[in-house]
Amino acid sequence: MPTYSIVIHGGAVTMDPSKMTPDLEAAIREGLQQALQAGWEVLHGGGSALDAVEAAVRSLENNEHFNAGRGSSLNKQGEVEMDASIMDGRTLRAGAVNSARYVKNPITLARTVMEKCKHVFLASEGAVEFALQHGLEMEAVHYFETEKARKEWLEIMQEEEKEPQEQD
Amino acid sequence: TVGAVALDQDGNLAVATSTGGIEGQLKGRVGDSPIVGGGSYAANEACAVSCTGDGEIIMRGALAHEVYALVKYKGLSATEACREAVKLRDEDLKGDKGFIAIDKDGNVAIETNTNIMRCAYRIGEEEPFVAVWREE
Repeated sequence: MPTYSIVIHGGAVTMDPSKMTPDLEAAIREGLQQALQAGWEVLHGGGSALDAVEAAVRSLENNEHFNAGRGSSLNKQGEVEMDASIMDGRTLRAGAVNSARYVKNPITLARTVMEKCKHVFLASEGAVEFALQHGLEMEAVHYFETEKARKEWLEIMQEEEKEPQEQD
Repeated sequence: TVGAVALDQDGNLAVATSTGGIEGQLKGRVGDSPIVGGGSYAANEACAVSCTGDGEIIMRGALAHEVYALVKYKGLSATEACREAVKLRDEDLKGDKGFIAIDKDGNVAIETNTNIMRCAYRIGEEEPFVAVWREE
């Protein structure tokens, strides 16, 4: 059988190990296993690398323990804005989106851009309109926001408020 | 940030990268993840690469394309290329960097300078590997 393989990541970071609780670590491992399995099944069944990476990333986007899709960080206004890209090594075709809101799976939007748009990269409202035009699954803002992200956002905002104001 | 790279049974490579950005970022901020050659790159003749870490650093180094170029033009393995990209101009590009890659022969690479790299891989029907810490 020809070689096939898949590698996934759920983010690299330098952090205090004590912040990684056993429960969180277990949840992350389970999420990685599920995403790997989703992509591997595509490859094992003879599917394309493109379908495999999309399946794996969709799984991670749907898991609140990873910073993408559900569980995304919040910007300064407390909003979720998501970026994604996909690229086909066979053809060098690519699709990308940034600052997309409401779209459940930004990676599928990036793939839709790659396959159904004359452009490579769509941003913010344009990306969301393109998602709506192509019937992609959308979610309300509260779907993406997790308690953990909101707590971290509050901490950052409170820290910023402590800094002395420079205007008179 | 999350990402995936794969090689299928027809010898085709692909990459996907997705992110929710960074906590408290300015509205409209774009990281490396959607940038072709920044956070993602794939070409069948060399490798597929997905990046994670400090987006501004990865973008300035065009690090996904850097890994591709090191494999294609310098003849490095995916692991060697990712290792070089982690160290590339570290005096100017200091920050968290993590890479996953697969080359055209199905060799997998995972390299990072962080203590946490949530990752997993599976080659053919071999047992899957899952890790959270770099040392695993």
